[in-house]
Amino acid sequence: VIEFEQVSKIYGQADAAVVALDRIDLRIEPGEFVALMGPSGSGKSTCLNIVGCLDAPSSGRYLFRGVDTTQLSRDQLALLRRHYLGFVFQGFNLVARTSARENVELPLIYRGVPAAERRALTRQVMAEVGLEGRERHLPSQLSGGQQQRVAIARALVTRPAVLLADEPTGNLDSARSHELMRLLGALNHSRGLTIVMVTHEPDMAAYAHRVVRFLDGRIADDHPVTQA
Amino acid sequence: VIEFEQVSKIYGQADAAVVALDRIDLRIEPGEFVALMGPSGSGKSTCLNIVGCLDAPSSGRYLFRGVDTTQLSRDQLALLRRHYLGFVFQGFNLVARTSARENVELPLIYRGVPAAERRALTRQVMAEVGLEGRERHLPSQLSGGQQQRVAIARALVTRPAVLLADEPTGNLDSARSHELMRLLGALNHSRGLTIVMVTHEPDMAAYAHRVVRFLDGRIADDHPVTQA
Ligand SMILES: Nc1ncnc2c1ncn2[C@@H]1O[C@H](COP(=O)(O)OP(=O)(O)OP(=O)(O)O)[C@@H](O)[C@H]1O
Ligand SMILES: Nc1ncnc2c1ncn2[C@@H]1O[C@H](COP(=O)(O)OP(=O)(O)OP(=O)(O)O)[C@@H](O)[C@H]1O
Ligand SMILES: [Mg+2]
Ligand SMILES: [Mg+2]
Repeated sequence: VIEFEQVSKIYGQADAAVVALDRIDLRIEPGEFVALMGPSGSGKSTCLNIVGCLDAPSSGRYLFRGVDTTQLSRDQLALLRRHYLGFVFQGFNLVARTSARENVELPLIYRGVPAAERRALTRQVMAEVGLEGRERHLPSQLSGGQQQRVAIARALVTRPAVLLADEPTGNLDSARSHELMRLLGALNHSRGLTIVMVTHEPDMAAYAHRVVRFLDGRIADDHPVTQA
Repeated sequence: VIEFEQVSKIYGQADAAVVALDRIDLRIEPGEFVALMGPSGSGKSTCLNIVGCLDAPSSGRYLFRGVDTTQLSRDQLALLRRHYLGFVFQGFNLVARTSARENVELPLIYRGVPAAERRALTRQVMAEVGLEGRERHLPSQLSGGQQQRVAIARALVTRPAVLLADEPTGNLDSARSHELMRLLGALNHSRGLTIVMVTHEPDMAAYAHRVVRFLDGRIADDHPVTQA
């Protein structure tokens, strides 16, 4: 469903140019659970942002479900994101003056889901990530890990076809992290949710089927996870 | 140097009241390297914010170097922070439209350090965290882990007496994380830098002398780290 053909991403120009991605070839099938790993600055978030149609390659092609995204307009890309993708950002990107529940509801509002159904879906997914009792809190009234879980709930509430998660356990303690991984594993297994997850924690990558390792904007390694 | 006497922190009121900290007693001596661990929402950041004089207890006393901080004015607290404390926030808190180098320089400007000396100190500390070549980048042009390292450099540039770090390796890969811990360990050992570090990663806590475990706003455990 996700195909990178010689994708490069270059920021800046001339001497100041930064090659964030360097001719990446990558193919992810529906239902796969893939972990992206690699050193800080190696291109993981840049890769995920392009997969999520939040950014475009400088060169090469990115085909999503066979469609060449580099040929789509901004509106078409927005529609694609809305219907197929859930994104957990490395920095959460919650709306500040909006309650946790309203943050989670947002993608459903964009899809025109009626209020009663929105409430039910939101309540359910917030319970899945252990946020009962926090619905009315503003992000500033939540701990770092609670904010992270609001971001995860928001990405899952539309039951997207593809979940893109950028360091989803960075602020979670071990118990919460494994809890979340079991949830993602279950959604992947039972609903065929395709998951592309950036993580620097081997214990979390162990829940994936496959690990792709980045180094200096290139893919240095790509192999299945051997079940221990 | 850091003394909590029955410190409580309560947010909200009545039914909506959240007891973030529940009568905490804690004592940290100069030169100690202490890790604060515990589940998401257990009170770690709240505790660190009070230690850093960024927040005040609802009840109880916090003495810093024998001074009762609950008796200090806002200006006196600001001075205390400026002279003694370096703080790495869970969310980095970098200034958006300001380059990495200028972000790092900021505490030195507040201390009235002359420009030439500022440049030298900044260059040195940015090299210590592996950010050479990134000085002119804006936060938005940096990876998550690079932003985190700017935040760490900014906290260290004044060579504070006490470093307070809230999940400083949350966005760093394993190699960078251990590199940072070795740096902090060296500063603790060679300069007597007191370090209070929130982390949920046992591998990082292993660099500390002592681990304090939080649970539901209380201290559940407090013991030295046994050298493996
Ligand atoms: N807008 C930009 N302008 C210039 N350079 C950029 C920009 N965005 C990213 N970069 C650079 O591209 C490289 C890759 O960044 P990216 O965020 O993909 O790394 P990452 O692997 O996610 O790192 P981390 O693990 O630290 O989050 C980095 O060196 C970064 O500094
Ligand atoms: N301004 C606030 N209003 C209401 N509740 C708050 C506020 N700030 C924090 N809390 C609550 O206080 C509790 C402790 O928060 P704190 O940020 O200290 O947790 P933490 O241990 O740092 O968690 P994490 O590991 O997720 O960062 C949490 O349950 C949080 O929701
Ligand atoms: Mg990243
Ligand atoms: Mg916290």
